Amino acid sequence: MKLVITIIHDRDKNRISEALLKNNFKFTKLASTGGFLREGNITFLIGVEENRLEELMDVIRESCKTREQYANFMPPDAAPIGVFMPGPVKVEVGGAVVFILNTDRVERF
Amino acid sequence: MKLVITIIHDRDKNRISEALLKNNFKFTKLASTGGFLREGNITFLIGVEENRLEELMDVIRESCKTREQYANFMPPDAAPIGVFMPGPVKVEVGGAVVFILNTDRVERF
Amino acid sequence: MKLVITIIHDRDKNRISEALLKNNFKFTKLASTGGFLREGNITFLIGVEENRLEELMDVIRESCKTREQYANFMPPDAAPIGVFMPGPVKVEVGGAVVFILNTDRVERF
Ligand SMILES: Nc1ncnc2c1ncn2[C@@H]1O[C@@H]2COP(=O)(O)O[C@H]3[C@@H](O)[C@H](n4cnc5c(N)ncnc54)O[C@@H]3COP(=O)(O)O[C@H]2[C@H]1O
Ligand SMILES: Nc1ncnc2c1ncn2[C@@H]1O[C@@H]2COP(=O)(O)O[C@H]3[C@@H](O)[C@H](n4cnc5c(N)ncnc54)O[C@@H]3COP(=O)(O)O[C@H]2[C@H]1O
Ligand SMILES: Nc1ncnc2c1ncn2[C@@H]1O[C@@H]2COP(=O)(O)O[C@H]3[C@@H](O)[C@H](n4cnc5c(N)ncnc54)O[C@@H]3COP(=O)(O)O[C@H]2[C@H]1O
Repeated sequence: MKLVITIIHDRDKNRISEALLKNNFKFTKLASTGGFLREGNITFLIGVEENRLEELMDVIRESCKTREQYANFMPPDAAPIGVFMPGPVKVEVGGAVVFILNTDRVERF
Repeated sequence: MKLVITIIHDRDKNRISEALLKNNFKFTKLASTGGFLREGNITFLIGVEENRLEELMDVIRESCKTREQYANFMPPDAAPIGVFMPGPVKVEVGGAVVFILNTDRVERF
Repeated sequence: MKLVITIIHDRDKNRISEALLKNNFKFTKLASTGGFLREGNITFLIGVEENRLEELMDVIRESCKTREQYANFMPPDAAPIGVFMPGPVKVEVGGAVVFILNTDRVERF
């Protein structure tokens, strides 16, 4: 079994949950925060049999769209010393970053 | 060292925390949500020396009971399009799913 | 790519976030709780190219100081049966515990 850890944009969370349910993938959701934009996102843990990994990747790819968004980095008073922050900047967000890990062993009690 | 990631039913969270403390295992807890029943559960991260892995598995097995529960899947208005949801269904919950990962290296600062 | 999972003391969270941003490391933050002291801490997920791993370890080491703190374990009524808890005890906290995992594959959609 592989453990897939994928970080999804908040906006795509319902779409991907429904797609995973429909395709009978088991998963767990954890609320998380992006390091750069400091916006809420969702981290999914998905244990998947190796022979269904490609199918899972298709489901993730299809349900997470990458798009552009304007971002205000920091409220002026919170800008950290030494990190130069310009005005609103266009960043590409959404989409998904997917880490695929080998598991040594998986048990169910 | 192995990194054990285990998802535990909310009801078992105190029982397993006490058992881990009593047996001197170090751990971190993360609030999470089940994909299917959408109920709160707990994800534990447990870094454990390889020679204590079986002992840890015993502790997890003993503290998490599997039992049956009735679940209402979706409030009628939230049911996603295309996913057929029957009335209350009996599912087996509780218990634990345990992912055991190899670590490349572990550091403490 | 390696997936680094590191658990940081709440007090160090801003310092390490700024250091990671400044050094152009991408990361995701998850609120978590310590098993022993039951205090809030932060779990960082950091996907990093292998050739920047040592640099990342330096950033983590420099931004997380280990220090001593007095801890009241349990409010008297919450002490679990069978676990002996003395009065306030000095424990060493802060710092960071860092798990470095191999990834099989990483995708971005
Ligand atoms: N130093 C930088 N300079 C310029 N632009 C930057 C940047 N760091 C991030 N961005 C941009 O901002 C978007 C949001 O990043 P954030 O860190 O808030 O939210 C991230 C973070 O939570 C997570 N993530 C991405 N790469 C990661 C990694 N290597 N390790 C851990 N988490 C990662 O996925 C979310 C979405 O990432 P994604 O790459 O799609 O989208 C990123 C990227 O397009
Ligand atoms: N497609 C489906 N059809 C019929 N019944 C289904 C189902 N998906 C889940 N169930 C049942 O519902 C229980 C709760 O699932 P949930 O996803 O809310 O909560 C799950 C989820 O958060 C996590 N989990 C289980 N397997 C996982 C996996 N492969 N990857 C990630 N998380 C997993 O552990 C919790 C408990 O799982 P457990 O297997 O003990 O118990 C499951 C299972 O008995
Ligand atoms: N059985 C015990 N007896 C005496 N003292 C004990 C103890 N368990 C923990 N401590 C002390 O209390 C500090 C806080 O532990 P806590 O579990 O709340 O918070 C921990 C936990 O959330 C996480 N952590 C540490 N080791 C871990 C591991 N092997 N697996 C998962 N999480 C770990 O990092 C946080 C800080 O750990 P750190 O080692 O720097 O600092 C620890 C340690 O100095």
